[in-house]
Amino acid sequence: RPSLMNAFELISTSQGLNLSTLFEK
Amino acid sequence: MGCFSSKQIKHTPGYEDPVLLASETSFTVSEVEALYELFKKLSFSIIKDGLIHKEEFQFALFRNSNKKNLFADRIFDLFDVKRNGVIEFGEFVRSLSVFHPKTPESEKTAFAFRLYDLRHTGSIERVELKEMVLALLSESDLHLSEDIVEAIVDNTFKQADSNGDGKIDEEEWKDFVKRNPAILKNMTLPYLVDITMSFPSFVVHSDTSDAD
Repeated sequence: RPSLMNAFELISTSQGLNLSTLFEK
Repeated sequence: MGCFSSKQIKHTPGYEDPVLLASETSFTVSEVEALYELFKKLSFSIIKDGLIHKEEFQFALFRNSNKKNLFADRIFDLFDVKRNGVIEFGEFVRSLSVFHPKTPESEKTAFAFRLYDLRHTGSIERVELKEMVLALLSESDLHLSEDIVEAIVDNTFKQADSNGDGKIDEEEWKDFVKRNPAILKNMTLPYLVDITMSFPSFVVHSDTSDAD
């Protein structure tokens, strides 16, 4: 049920917060 | 004139001593040196001045220097401690240290709070949370009805805003994160412990004892 989703958990999946891509060659 | 010494080391502007940076962060000296290799790669990718500009940061994250993204903007702003529009080497290392697996959860929690406090008011307001949810949905091409977005924000606020004043203050945030540790998953980058393998630095040091 989408209404039970935690908004912060949802936000934390943003590509803009995924700094691991900085390490890709 | 053809008379350059190969030993002459020219550092990027704002370069700081790896020993000093290692003493202030979770990194070892050789990890800081490896980060310098990564930093040089990023900071010379478009505007070749040894400073990471927003376009270069966006390019590194999205392979697109023009891609606007609320969260990438927030990260960039927090990394840009001097707020002069660029990320210098010292800022890069100190900020990335928050993402080191060895950095205490409390530091990660505090960083995430500042990240999500979009308007720097000292609390995360409902309108900010909704703005971030909408930004995430738009970035992911997910379409949810207004009612569902409101329900997600309401539900999260019900759990996090324990005194019910319509905003999440830092104490409420700490408590909420403790109950929902998955929120901090993206605040740890396992890559950082292998950084010396990914970006070997060829500087040889007399003291390489990187004991914990």
